[in-house]
Amino acid sequence: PHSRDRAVSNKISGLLVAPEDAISELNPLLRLPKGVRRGYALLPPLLKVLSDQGRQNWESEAPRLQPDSRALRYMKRLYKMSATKEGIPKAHKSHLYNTVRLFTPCSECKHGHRDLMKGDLHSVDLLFNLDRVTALEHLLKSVLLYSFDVSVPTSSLTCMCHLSVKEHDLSSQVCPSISHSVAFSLHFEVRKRKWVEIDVTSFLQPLIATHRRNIHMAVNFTCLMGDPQPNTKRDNSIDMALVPPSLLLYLNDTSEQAYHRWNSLRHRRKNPVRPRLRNSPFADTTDDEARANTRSKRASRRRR
Amino acid sequence: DENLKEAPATPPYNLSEYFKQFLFPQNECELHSFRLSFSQLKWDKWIIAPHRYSPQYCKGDCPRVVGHRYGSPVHTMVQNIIYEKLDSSVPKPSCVPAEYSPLSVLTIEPDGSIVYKEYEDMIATKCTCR
Repeated sequence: PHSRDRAVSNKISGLLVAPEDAISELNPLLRLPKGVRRGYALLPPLLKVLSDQGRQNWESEAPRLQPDSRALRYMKRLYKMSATKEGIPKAHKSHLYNTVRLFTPCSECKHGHRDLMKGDLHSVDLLFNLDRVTALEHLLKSVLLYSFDVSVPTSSLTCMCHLSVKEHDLSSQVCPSISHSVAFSLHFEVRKRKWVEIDVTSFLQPLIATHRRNIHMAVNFTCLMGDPQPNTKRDNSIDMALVPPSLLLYLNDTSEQAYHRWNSLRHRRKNPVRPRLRNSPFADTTDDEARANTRSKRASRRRR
Repeated sequence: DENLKEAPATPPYNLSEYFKQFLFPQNECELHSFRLSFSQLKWDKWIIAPHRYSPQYCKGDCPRVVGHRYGSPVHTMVQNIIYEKLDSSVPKPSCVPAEYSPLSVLTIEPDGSIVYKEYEDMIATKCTCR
Protein backbone atom coordinates (compact mmCIF):
# COMPACT_ATOMS: atom_id res chain seq x y z
CA PRO A 1 0.00 0.00 0.00
CA HIS A 2 1.18 3.49 -0.81
CA SER A 3 -1.60 5.67 0.41
CA ARG A 4 -1.07 9.33 1.27
CA ASP A 5 -3.35 8.80 4.24
CA ARG A 6 -1.43 5.83 5.50
CA ALA A 7 -0.72 7.37 8.89
CA VAL A 8 -4.31 8.48 9.35
CA SER A 9 -5.87 5.24 8.24
CA ASN A 10 -3.41 3.26 10.31
CA LYS A 11 -4.54 5.24 13.33
CA ILE A 12 -8.19 4.82 12.56
CA SER A 13 -8.27 1.19 11.62
CA GLY A 14 -4.98 -0.15 12.81
CA LEU A 15 -6.39 -3.55 13.50
CA LEU A 16 -7.02 -4.15 9.83
CA VAL A 17 -4.38 -2.21 7.98
CA ALA A 18 -1.06 -2.34 9.77
CA PRO A 19 1.52 -3.26 7.17
CA GLU A 20 4.05 -5.84 8.22
CA ASP A 21 6.90 -3.37 8.74
CA ALA A 22 4.82 -1.17 11.03
CA ILE A 23 3.47 -3.96 13.18
CA SER A 24 6.33 -3.82 15.64
CA GLU A 25 5.55 -0.14 16.27
CA LEU A 26 1.98 -0.83 17.21
CA ASN A 27 0.73 -1.05 20.74
CA PRO A 28 0.91 -4.78 21.56
CA LEU A 29 -2.82 -4.74 22.24
CA LEU A 30 -3.48 -3.74 18.61
CA ARG A 31 -1.25 -6.32 17.03
CA LEU A 32 -3.16 -9.07 15.32
CA PRO A 33 -2.23 -12.67 15.95
CA LYS A 34 0.06 -14.07 13.30
CA GLY A 35 -2.58 -16.23 11.74
CA VAL A 36 -4.91 -13.29 11.19
CA ARG A 37 -2.17 -11.11 9.72
CA ARG A 38 -1.34 -13.81 7.22
CA GLY A 39 -4.97 -13.77 6.22
CA TYR A 40 -5.03 -10.01 5.61
CA ALA A 41 -4.89 -10.40 1.86
CA LEU A 42 -7.82 -12.74 2.09
CA LEU A 43 -10.14 -10.40 3.98
CA PRO A 44 -13.46 -10.13 2.20
CA PRO A 45 -13.90 -7.08 0.02
CA LEU A 46 -16.37 -5.56 2.45
CA LEU A 47 -13.64 -5.37 5.06
CA LYS A 48 -10.81 -4.65 2.66
CA VAL A 49 -12.30 -1.30 1.67
CA LEU A 50 -11.78 -0.17 5.25
CA SER A 51 -8.08 -0.61 4.73
CA ASP A 52 -5.61 1.70 3.02
CA GLN A 53 -6.33 0.28 -0.38
CA GLY A 54 -10.04 0.49 0.18
CA ARG A 55 -9.82 4.12 1.16
CA GLN A 56 -8.04 4.82 -2.11
CA ASN A 57 -10.70 2.93 -3.97
CA TRP A 58 -13.40 4.98 -2.35
CA GLU A 59 -11.89 8.25 -3.45
CA SER A 60 -10.76 7.28 -6.92
CA GLU A 61 -11.82 3.79 -7.76
CA ALA A 62 -9.52 1.93 -10.09
CA PRO A 63 -11.50 0.87 -13.13
CA ARG A 64 -12.30 -2.81 -13.24
CA LEU A 65 -12.59 -4.80 -16.40
CA GLN A 66 -16.25 -5.31 -17.16
CA PRO A 67 -17.32 -8.94 -17.42
CA ASP A 68 -19.11 -10.47 -20.35
CA SER A 69 -22.85 -9.76 -20.17
CA ARG A 70 -23.78 -13.43 -20.64
CA ALA A 71 -21.40 -14.44 -17.89
CA LEU A 72 -22.91 -11.80 -15.63
CA ARG A 73 -26.40 -13.06 -16.38
CA TYR A 74 -25.42 -16.61 -15.51
CA MET A 75 -23.83 -15.62 -12.20
CA LYS A 76 -26.81 -13.49 -11.21
CA ARG A 77 -29.00 -16.53 -11.84
CA LEU A 78 -26.65 -18.64 -9.75
CA TYR A 79 -26.88 -16.07 -6.97
CA LYS A 80 -30.68 -16.11 -7.02
CA MET A 81 -30.67 -19.88 -6.74
CA SER A 82 -28.11 -19.91 -3.96
CA ALA A 83 -29.16 -17.07 -1.66
CA THR A 84 -32.33 -15.43 -0.34
CA LYS A 85 -33.32 -11.86 -1.15
CA GLU A 86 -31.55 -10.76 2.01
CA GLY A 87 -28.39 -12.43 0.76
CA ILE A 88 -28.35 -15.34 3.20
CA PRO A 89 -27.12 -18.65 1.72
CA LYS A 90 -30.06 -20.99 1.31
CA ALA A 91 -30.16 -23.78 3.83
CA HIS A 92 -31.28 -26.53 1.49
CA LYS A 93 -28.06 -26.55 -0.46
CA SER A 94 -26.31 -29.83 -0.07
CA HIS A 95 -23.12 -29.05 -1.87
CA LEU A 96 -19.93 -28.11 -0.12
CA TYR A 97 -18.84 -25.17 -2.23
CA ASN A 98 -18.84 -21.68 -0.77
CA THR A 99 -17.15 -20.01 -3.73
CA VAL A 100 -17.86 -20.03 -7.45
CA ARG A 101 -15.54 -18.27 -9.86
CA LEU A 102 -16.33 -17.58 -13.49
CA PHE A 103 -13.51 -16.78 -15.88
CA THR A 104 -13.87 -15.70 -19.46
CA PRO A 105 -11.01 -16.55 -21.82
CA CYS A 106 -8.48 -13.75 -21.99
CA SER A 107 -7.41 -14.50 -25.49
CA GLU A 108 -8.38 -16.85 -28.24
CA CYS A 109 -7.12 -17.61 -31.61
CA LYS A 110 -8.37 -19.84 -34.30
CA HIS A 111 -6.01 -22.29 -35.78
CA GLY A 112 -5.58 -23.08 -39.31
CA HIS A 113 -6.22 -21.39 -42.52
CA ARG A 114 -8.98 -23.68 -43.59
CA ASP A 115 -12.22 -22.13 -44.59
CA LEU A 116 -14.72 -22.04 -41.82
CA MET A 117 -17.35 -24.28 -43.27
CA LYS A 118 -20.21 -25.56 -41.22
CA GLY A 119 -19.53 -28.94 -39.84
CA ASP A 120 -15.78 -28.53 -40.01
CA LEU A 121 -14.03 -29.17 -36.78
CA HIS A 122 -11.77 -26.35 -35.92
CA SER A 123 -9.91 -25.59 -32.80
CA VAL A 124 -10.40 -22.56 -30.62
CA ASP A 125 -7.56 -21.68 -28.30
CA LEU A 126 -8.61 -20.52 -24.89
CA LEU A 127 -6.41 -19.00 -22.25
CA PHE A 128 -7.74 -18.66 -18.73
CA ASN A 129 -5.84 -16.70 -16.12
CA LEU A 130 -6.53 -18.06 -12.63
CA ASP A 131 -4.60 -15.51 -10.58
CA ARG A 132 -7.68 -14.75 -8.49
CA VAL A 133 -7.88 -18.30 -7.17
CA THR A 134 -6.23 -18.30 -3.75
CA ALA A 135 -4.19 -21.05 -2.18
CA LEU A 136 -6.93 -21.67 0.38
CA GLU A 137 -9.60 -22.29 -2.26
CA HIS A 138 -9.77 -25.98 -3.06
CA LEU A 139 -11.28 -27.17 -6.28
CA LEU A 140 -14.47 -29.23 -6.09
CA LYS A 141 -15.68 -29.03 -9.66
CA SER A 142 -14.71 -27.29 -12.88
CA VAL A 143 -17.07 -26.70 -15.77
CA LEU A 144 -16.93 -25.28 -19.26
CA LEU A 145 -19.97 -23.12 -19.72
CA TYR A 146 -21.47 -22.61 -23.14
CA SER A 147 -24.35 -20.28 -23.84
CA PHE A 148 -26.87 -21.02 -26.53
CA ASP A 149 -28.76 -18.74 -28.79
CA VAL A 150 -32.38 -19.60 -28.03
CA SER A 151 -33.32 -18.98 -31.61
CA VAL A 152 -31.63 -22.24 -32.58
CA PRO A 153 -34.30 -23.96 -34.71
CA THR A 154 -34.12 -27.37 -33.12
CA SER A 155 -35.22 -29.24 -30.03
CA SER A 156 -32.10 -31.29 -29.53
CA LEU A 157 -28.42 -31.18 -30.28
CA THR A 158 -25.68 -33.75 -30.60
CA CYS A 159 -22.20 -32.39 -29.99
CA MET A 160 -18.76 -33.77 -30.44
CA CYS A 161 -16.06 -32.24 -28.34
CA HIS A 162 -12.34 -32.58 -28.29
CA LEU A 163 -10.56 -30.89 -25.45
CA SER A 164 -6.83 -30.59 -25.04
CA VAL A 165 -4.60 -28.76 -22.65
CA LYS A 166 -1.57 -27.07 -24.06
CA GLU A 167 1.71 -26.84 -22.22
CA HIS A 168 4.17 -24.21 -23.25
CA ASP A 169 7.51 -25.80 -23.98
CA LEU A 170 10.22 -23.67 -22.39
CA SER A 171 12.39 -24.06 -25.42
CA SER A 172 9.73 -22.83 -27.75
CA GLN A 173 7.18 -20.25 -26.63
CA VAL A 174 5.62 -20.14 -30.07
CA CYS A 175 4.56 -23.73 -30.37
CA PRO A 176 2.80 -25.14 -27.35
CA SER A 177 2.59 -28.89 -27.15
CA ILE A 178 -0.43 -30.79 -26.09
CA SER A 179 -0.07 -32.39 -22.64
CA HIS A 180 -3.31 -34.34 -22.49
CA SER A 181 -6.61 -34.42 -24.24
CA VAL A 182 -10.06 -35.91 -24.04
CA ALA A 183 -12.80 -36.46 -26.59
CA PHE A 184 -16.45 -37.07 -25.94
CA SER A 185 -19.88 -36.60 -27.39
CA LEU A 186 -23.09 -35.52 -25.76
CA HIS A 187 -26.70 -35.21 -26.68
CA PHE A 188 -29.18 -32.88 -24.97
CA GLU A 189 -32.55 -31.22 -25.37
CA VAL A 190 -32.50 -27.51 -26.09
CA ARG A 191 -35.99 -26.33 -24.96
CA LYS A 192 -35.61 -23.17 -22.97
CA ARG A 193 -32.16 -24.01 -21.76
CA LYS A 194 -29.68 -21.29 -22.53
CA TRP A 195 -26.67 -22.85 -20.93
CA VAL A 196 -24.77 -26.06 -21.21
CA GLU A 197 -22.29 -27.05 -18.55
CA ILE A 198 -19.62 -29.56 -19.43
CA ASP A 199 -17.93 -31.08 -16.43
CA VAL A 200 -14.17 -31.10 -16.97
CA THR A 201 -13.18 -31.61 -13.33
CA SER A 202 -11.06 -34.69 -13.75
CA PHE A 203 -9.47 -33.13 -16.79
CA LEU A 204 -8.40 -29.87 -15.13
CA GLN A 205 -7.93 -31.12 -11.56
CA PRO A 206 -4.22 -31.92 -11.95
CA LEU A 207 -3.53 -28.45 -13.31
CA ILE A 208 -5.50 -26.47 -10.76
CA ALA A 209 -4.27 -28.59 -7.86
CA THR A 210 -0.72 -27.53 -8.70
CA HIS A 211 -1.84 -23.86 -8.62
CA ARG A 212 -1.25 -23.35 -12.32
CA ARG A 213 -1.92 -19.67 -12.97
CA ASN A 214 -2.70 -19.96 -16.67
CA ILE A 215 -4.59 -22.72 -18.38
CA HIS A 216 -4.25 -22.89 -22.12
CA MET A 217 -6.58 -25.27 -23.83
CA ALA A 218 -7.87 -25.99 -27.28
CA VAL A 219 -11.51 -26.84 -27.73
CA ASN A 220 -13.07 -28.38 -30.79
CA PHE A 221 -16.78 -28.30 -30.36
CA THR A 222 -19.17 -29.04 -33.18
CA CYS A 223 -22.86 -29.57 -32.76
CA LEU A 224 -25.40 -31.06 -35.12
CA MET A 225 -29.07 -30.39 -34.86
CA GLY A 226 -31.37 -33.26 -33.99
CA ASP A 227 -30.70 -36.82 -32.77
CA PRO A 228 -27.45 -38.53 -33.62
CA GLN A 229 -27.85 -40.40 -36.87
CA PRO A 230 -25.45 -41.84 -39.37
CA ASN A 231 -24.73 -39.80 -42.41
CA THR A 232 -25.97 -36.63 -40.80
CA LYS A 233 -26.10 -33.80 -43.26
CA ARG A 234 -23.60 -31.05 -42.86
CA ASP A 235 -26.36 -28.53 -43.23
CA ASN A 236 -27.57 -29.50 -39.75
CA SER A 237 -24.44 -28.34 -38.02
CA ILE A 238 -24.08 -25.35 -35.71
CA ASP A 239 -20.74 -23.78 -35.24
CA MET A 240 -20.37 -23.84 -31.45
CA ALA A 241 -16.77 -22.79 -31.67
CA LEU A 242 -17.83 -19.23 -32.42
CA VAL A 243 -19.13 -18.86 -28.87
CA PRO A 244 -16.13 -19.14 -26.54
CA PRO A 245 -16.98 -20.88 -23.30
CA SER A 246 -16.40 -19.56 -19.82
CA LEU A 247 -14.65 -21.57 -17.14
CA LEU A 248 -16.58 -22.11 -13.93
CA LEU A 249 -14.75 -23.24 -10.82
CA TYR A 250 -16.71 -24.49 -7.83
CA LEU A 251 -14.41 -24.12 -4.82
CA ASN A 252 -14.30 -24.65 -1.10
CA ASP A 253 -12.66 -21.63 0.50
CA THR A 254 -11.06 -22.89 3.70
CA SER A 255 -10.12 -19.42 5.00
CA GLU A 256 -11.63 -18.16 8.26
CA GLN A 257 -13.75 -15.51 6.56
CA ALA A 258 -15.58 -17.96 4.34
CA TYR A 259 -18.79 -19.64 5.41
CA HIS A 260 -18.30 -23.30 6.21
CA ARG A 261 -21.62 -25.01 5.86
CA TRP A 262 -20.55 -28.28 7.44
CA ASN A 263 -19.28 -26.40 10.50
CA SER A 264 -22.60 -24.65 11.08
CA LEU A 265 -24.49 -27.92 10.69
CA ARG A 266 -22.26 -29.57 13.28
CA HIS A 267 -22.72 -26.61 15.63
CA ARG A 268 -26.47 -26.76 15.27
CA ARG A 269 -26.56 -30.41 16.25
CA LYS A 270 -24.65 -29.66 19.44
CA ASN A 271 -26.52 -26.47 20.33
CA PRO A 272 -30.19 -26.53 19.45
CA VAL A 273 -31.51 -23.20 18.19
CA ARG A 274 -32.74 -21.03 20.99
CA PRO A 275 -35.53 -18.52 20.52
CA ARG A 276 -34.29 -15.33 18.95
CA LEU A 277 -35.07 -11.90 20.31
CA ARG A 278 -38.30 -10.33 19.15
CA ASN A 279 -38.33 -7.97 16.20
CA SER A 280 -35.55 -9.96 14.57
CA PRO A 281 -36.24 -10.45 10.85
CA PHE A 282 -34.42 -13.73 11.09
CA ALA A 283 -36.47 -15.11 13.94
CA ASP A 284 -37.31 -18.70 13.24
CA THR A 285 -38.96 -19.59 16.52
CA THR A 286 -41.74 -22.06 16.47
CA ASP A 287 -44.99 -21.22 18.21
CA ASP A 288 -44.13 -23.36 21.24
CA GLU A 289 -40.71 -21.79 21.62
CA ALA A 290 -42.20 -18.30 21.28
CA ARG A 291 -44.77 -19.02 24.00
CA ALA A 292 -42.08 -20.42 26.31
CA ASN A 293 -39.97 -17.36 25.65
CA THR A 294 -42.83 -15.00 26.48
CA ARG A 295 -43.59 -16.87 29.70
CA SER A 296 -39.94 -16.69 30.68
CA LYS A 297 -39.85 -12.93 30.06
CA ARG A 298 -42.99 -12.32 32.14
CA ALA A 299 -41.54 -14.37 34.97
CA SER A 300 -38.27 -12.46 34.97
CA ARG A 301 -40.11 -9.11 34.98
CA ARG A 302 -42.22 -10.20 37.96
CA ARG A 303 -39.11 -11.23 39.85
CA ARG A 304 -37.54 -7.83 39.25
CA ASP B 1 -27.77 0.16 53.78
CA GLU B 2 -24.82 2.56 53.95
CA ASN B 3 -26.08 4.46 50.92
CA LEU B 4 -29.52 4.86 52.45
CA LYS B 5 -28.07 6.40 55.56
CA GLU B 6 -25.98 8.85 53.58
CA ALA B 7 -28.55 9.92 51.04
CA PRO B 8 -31.05 12.61 51.96
CA ALA B 9 -34.60 11.35 52.38
CA THR B 10 -36.11 12.75 49.22
CA PRO B 11 -39.02 10.73 47.86
CA PRO B 12 -39.21 10.05 44.09
CA TYR B 13 -41.35 12.57 42.20
CA ASN B 14 -43.72 9.87 40.99
CA LEU B 15 -43.83 6.43 42.58
CA SER B 16 -45.51 4.69 39.66
CA GLU B 17 -42.94 6.02 37.24
CA TYR B 18 -40.25 4.95 39.67
CA PHE B 19 -41.47 1.38 39.84
CA LYS B 20 -42.14 1.16 36.12
CA GLN B 21 -38.44 1.14 35.36
CA PHE B 22 -38.19 -2.21 37.17
CA LEU B 23 -41.28 -3.73 35.59
CA PHE B 24 -40.55 -2.48 32.06
CA PRO B 25 -36.84 -1.79 31.79
CA GLN B 26 -36.00 0.87 29.26
CA ASN B 27 -33.42 0.44 26.56
CA GLU B 28 -32.68 -3.16 27.32
CA CYS B 29 -30.13 -5.04 25.29
CA GLU B 30 -31.68 -6.21 22.05
CA LEU B 31 -31.17 -6.57 18.32
CA HIS B 32 -31.80 -3.51 16.19
CA SER B 33 -32.42 -3.36 12.49
CA PHE B 34 -30.01 -1.52 10.24
CA ARG B 35 -30.01 -1.67 6.50
CA LEU B 36 -27.54 -0.15 4.09
CA SER B 37 -27.37 0.02 0.34
CA PHE B 38 -24.06 -0.60 -1.37
CA SER B 39 -24.78 2.31 -3.68
CA GLN B 40 -24.61 4.57 -0.61
CA LEU B 41 -21.03 3.45 -0.15
CA LYS B 42 -20.34 3.60 -3.89
CA TRP B 43 -19.54 -0.09 -3.85
CA ASP B 44 -22.26 -1.00 -6.30
CA LYS B 45 -19.85 -0.95 -9.21
CA TRP B 46 -18.14 -4.08 -8.02
CA ILE B 47 -20.67 -5.63 -5.63
CA ILE B 48 -23.41 -6.91 -7.91
CA ALA B 49 -25.51 -8.64 -5.26
CA PRO B 50 -27.05 -8.21 -2.84
CA HIS B 51 -28.12 -4.63 -3.49
CA ARG B 52 -28.82 -4.10 0.20
CA TYR B 53 -27.15 -5.43 3.28
CA SER B 54 -28.72 -5.65 6.76
CA PRO B 55 -25.90 -6.29 9.22
CA GLN B 56 -28.12 -5.37 12.23
CA TYR B 57 -26.55 -4.38 15.55
CA CYS B 58 -26.95 -4.87 19.29
CA LYS B 59 -27.67 -2.01 21.60
CA GLY B 60 -29.07 -1.48 25.04
CA ASP B 61 -28.48 -1.81 28.73
CA CYS B 62 -27.47 -5.05 30.27
CA PRO B 63 -29.32 -5.99 33.43
CA ARG B 64 -27.38 -6.55 36.62
CA VAL B 65 -28.51 -10.13 36.74
CA VAL B 66 -28.26 -11.38 33.18
CA GLY B 67 -29.05 -14.99 33.93
CA HIS B 68 -30.66 -17.31 31.44
CA ARG B 69 -32.29 -14.73 29.24
CA TYR B 70 -29.18 -13.59 27.39
CA GLY B 71 -27.30 -16.85 27.62
CA SER B 72 -24.47 -14.99 29.28
CA PRO B 73 -21.65 -16.82 31.02
CA VAL B 74 -21.37 -16.55 34.79
CA HIS B 75 -18.36 -14.31 34.31
CA THR B 76 -20.69 -11.55 33.10
CA MET B 77 -22.42 -11.40 36.45
CA VAL B 78 -19.06 -11.53 38.20
CA GLN B 79 -17.87 -8.56 36.15
CA ASN B 80 -21.04 -6.68 37.11
CA ILE B 81 -20.28 -7.29 40.76
CA ILE B 82 -16.69 -6.13 40.31
CA TYR B 83 -17.92 -2.95 38.62
CA GLU B 84 -20.52 -2.18 41.28
CA LYS B 85 -18.76 -3.22 44.43
CA LEU B 86 -15.03 -3.20 43.89
CA ASP B 87 -13.72 -1.17 40.98
CA SER B 88 -15.81 1.05 38.74
CA SER B 89 -12.95 1.36 36.25
CA VAL B 90 -13.67 -2.21 35.25
CA PRO B 91 -16.24 -1.81 32.48
CA LYS B 92 -19.80 -3.02 32.77
CA PRO B 93 -20.76 -5.88 30.50
CA SER B 94 -21.81 -4.77 27.07
CA CYS B 95 -24.62 -5.63 24.74
CA VAL B 96 -22.93 -7.42 21.82
CA PRO B 97 -23.91 -9.90 19.10
CA ALA B 98 -23.90 -13.55 20.15
CA GLU B 99 -24.86 -15.24 16.91
CA TYR B 100 -24.49 -14.41 13.27
CA SER B 101 -25.72 -15.40 9.84
CA PRO B 102 -23.54 -15.71 6.77
CA LEU B 103 -23.91 -13.54 3.69
CA SER B 104 -23.58 -14.41 0.00
CA VAL B 105 -21.90 -11.77 -2.14
CA LEU B 106 -21.46 -11.53 -5.89
CA THR B 107 -18.56 -9.33 -6.94
CA ILE B 108 -16.56 -8.35 -9.99
CA GLU B 109 -12.84 -8.92 -9.59
CA PRO B 110 -10.27 -6.45 -10.96
CA ASP B 111 -9.48 -8.83 -13.82
CA GLY B 112 -13.14 -8.92 -14.90
CA SER B 113 -13.88 -12.37 -13.53
CA ILE B 114 -16.95 -12.82 -11.36
CA VAL B 115 -16.98 -14.50 -7.99
CA TYR B 116 -19.80 -15.75 -5.82
CA LYS B 117 -18.66 -16.18 -2.24
CA GLU B 118 -20.33 -16.97 1.06
CA TYR B 119 -18.88 -15.09 4.02
CA GLU B 120 -19.28 -16.10 7.62
CA ASP B 121 -20.61 -13.96 10.48
CA MET B 122 -21.86 -11.05 8.42
CA ILE B 123 -25.29 -10.46 9.97
CA ALA B 124 -25.99 -10.26 13.71
CA THR B 125 -28.98 -12.39 14.68
CA LYS B 126 -28.92 -12.52 18.44
CA CYS B 127 -27.57 -10.37 21.24
CA THR B 128 -25.99 -11.18 24.54
CA CYS B 129 -24.47 -9.38 27.47
CA ARG B 130 -20.84 -10.07 28.12
